[in-house]
Amino acid sequence: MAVSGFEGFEKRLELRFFNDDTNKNPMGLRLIDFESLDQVLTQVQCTVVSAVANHSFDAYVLSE
Amino acid sequence: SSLFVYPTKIIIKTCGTTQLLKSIRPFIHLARTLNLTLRACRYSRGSFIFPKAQPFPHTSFEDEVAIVEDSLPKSLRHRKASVMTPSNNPSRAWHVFTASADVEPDEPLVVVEVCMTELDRVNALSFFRRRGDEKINSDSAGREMTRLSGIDAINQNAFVCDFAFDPCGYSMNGVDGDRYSTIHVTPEDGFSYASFECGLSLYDDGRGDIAEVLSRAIDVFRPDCVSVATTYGGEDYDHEVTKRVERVLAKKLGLKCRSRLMDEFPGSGTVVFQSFTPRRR
Repeated sequence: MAVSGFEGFEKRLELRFFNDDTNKNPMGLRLIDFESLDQVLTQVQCTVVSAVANHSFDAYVLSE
Repeated sequence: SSLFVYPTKIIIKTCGTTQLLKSIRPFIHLARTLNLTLRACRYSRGSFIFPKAQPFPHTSFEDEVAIVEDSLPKSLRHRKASVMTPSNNPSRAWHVFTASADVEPDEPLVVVEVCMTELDRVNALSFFRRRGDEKINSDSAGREMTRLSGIDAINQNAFVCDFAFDPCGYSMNGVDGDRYSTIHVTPEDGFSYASFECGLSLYDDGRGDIAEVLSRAIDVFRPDCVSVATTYGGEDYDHEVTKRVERVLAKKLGLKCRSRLMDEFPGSGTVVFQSFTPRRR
């Protein structure tokens, strides 16, 4: 927690990958298991507090 | 904060003093286990309200860029870092670093990132948990905040996944086909902040779409200070979108566009950064 208040402005990172074998692996990054995602988020100092998914992507609300 | 995972794209957006850049290497490694290789990376942020509270390397953009560059494979040859600084308000700059393996950008979505401060105090009250509803869990309280604030009207086709923090604060992700949207709110007076982000396409009157969605999102918070970063990751720059954004903010909130900056990023498209403050009365 910042000394005088909670920093609002966010940091945003986007990583895009080549999709040369989506025929073989249409789910792509969505196959990353939750434990692995959670480990990465722990390094960032975040945890998942809510999640939703549809046929296109997975969306997670995080908390610091 | 939010994380979105598409088959070939990961977007992670965090606030506070998180160590976001530490996620780059592990994500690239996890992707490699699925035979997916990195094509492009984009890191962006506004200007921190409390920069001294940020841990290294987020204390300076130069340090951030050095850490990001060090985390990326050499194949991402086309790189650029830019700090888009409004001449009238240097403390509200937009920081962008991009790296790409290809010189041609290919992201079909246009991403609109809105940062709002000095939120309307009455509207911001929607994002405080009410005394006596401590027994309601964060999901239910989040749903109540979504309804109370009118966020559910921004895109009525979207499924909203929301969460209320304690004693105040709010986050939501919207899911609508392959379109994502996200809102994060810090309602406390003195450093109130709200962000709204969505990915939109310019086809099928997407321009109108952007203006309409932006109008509804701004209406929820009625901020006194707004910045809008529009990223064309593959589409050509569209001046009509820029004009509509300025028209919406002028009409809805009486905000005047104080600065309009544009920059090109090799293999990663074009970014337009507009900043708005109230028209002098």
